[in-house]
Amino acid sequence: DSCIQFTRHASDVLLNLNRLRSRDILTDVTILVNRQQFRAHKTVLMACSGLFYTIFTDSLKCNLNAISLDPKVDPEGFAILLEFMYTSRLTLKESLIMAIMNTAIYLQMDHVVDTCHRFIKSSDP
Amino acid sequence: YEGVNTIKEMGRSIHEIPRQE
Repeated sequence: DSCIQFTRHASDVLLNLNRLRSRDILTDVTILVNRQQFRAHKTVLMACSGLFYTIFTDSLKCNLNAISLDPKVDPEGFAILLEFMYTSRLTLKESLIMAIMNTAIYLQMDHVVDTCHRFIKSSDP
Repeated sequence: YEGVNTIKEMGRSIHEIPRQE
């Protein structure tokens, strides 16, 4: 018996999910951040964020098709974290690092928060 | 992502969804 592992399968699946998002195929929720709107797949949001996991496992909220986030959330920070969810790449612009970290705290993305902390400490002169 | 300094993070990136609640 043999087993073949396609080592790039996970990243290929993620790339296709991101293609589905950009073509708005089977996206099932709109995330409202201040006046900006982001279409996404609930399953991808739940897989990446503790906050969305809690929201969409709540039987009263799992059928919502629009979620407004706290107005303190920065839309640019959210956009960068949503891109990270679908690409595994976190773009850290100097001017946005705090907005990204605060949004990751809000979204309960602890591993991203820890990584941002380490990045800030390592880049402190 | 050309021209961007890319740091490879080998650690866990996201939470783990429990097998059951």
